[in-house]
Amino acid sequence: MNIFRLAGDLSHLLAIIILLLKIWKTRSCAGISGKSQVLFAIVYLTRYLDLFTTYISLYNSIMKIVFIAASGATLYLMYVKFKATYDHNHDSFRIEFLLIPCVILALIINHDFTVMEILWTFSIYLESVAILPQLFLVSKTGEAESITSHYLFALGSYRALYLLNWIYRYMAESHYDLIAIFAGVVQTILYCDFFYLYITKVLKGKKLQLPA
Amino acid sequence: RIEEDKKDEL
Repeated sequence: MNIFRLAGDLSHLLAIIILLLKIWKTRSCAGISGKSQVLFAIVYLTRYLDLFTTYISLYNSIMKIVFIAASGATLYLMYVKFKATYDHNHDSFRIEFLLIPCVILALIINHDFTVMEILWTFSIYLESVAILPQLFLVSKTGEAESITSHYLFALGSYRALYLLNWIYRYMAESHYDLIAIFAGVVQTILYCDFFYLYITKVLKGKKLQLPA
Repeated sequence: RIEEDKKDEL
């Protein structure tokens, strides 16, 4: 464990908590893409299957349980409890266009052709594009509540911090994983446009307005 | 070597 990875995990945890609080407090999931949340749930379920087979550390196990539970709770709040506030017609990204390529890519480019490895690889590829429906929703509505932009900033920062973690691990332990790094770079690049808007607008107290 | 220690990341 290193400071970059710890900061990344805490940023990820913060993002998930911000989202849950936003939906719970405002009793509304307006502006949030349910499709992205479905993709994140798939990412966690396919990546954390080893929760029951290999014990790495208490931290590792607890975080995996928290991520799976929080994503389940978010889906429940969005699709059951506050279903009426779900923005169906703006949340229209075709997630099969993300799922299918990720499955194919995971079958072609992976470290090992075993079930666990393919699922892990699929999860890594899917996570890199899972935010697209959310960014698509923000672009369609043209704006985002400030709490939603804080959520996106924390979520984007998590994988950016992981990139620093991978640089550190390469230098300190000569450990690297090109699949995770490549997907992490793609994932972080998708947030760049949002990071620019967040820093130039939201941090100055303005609302996140995308140029029409 | 990469295999086992890759899985220690979330």
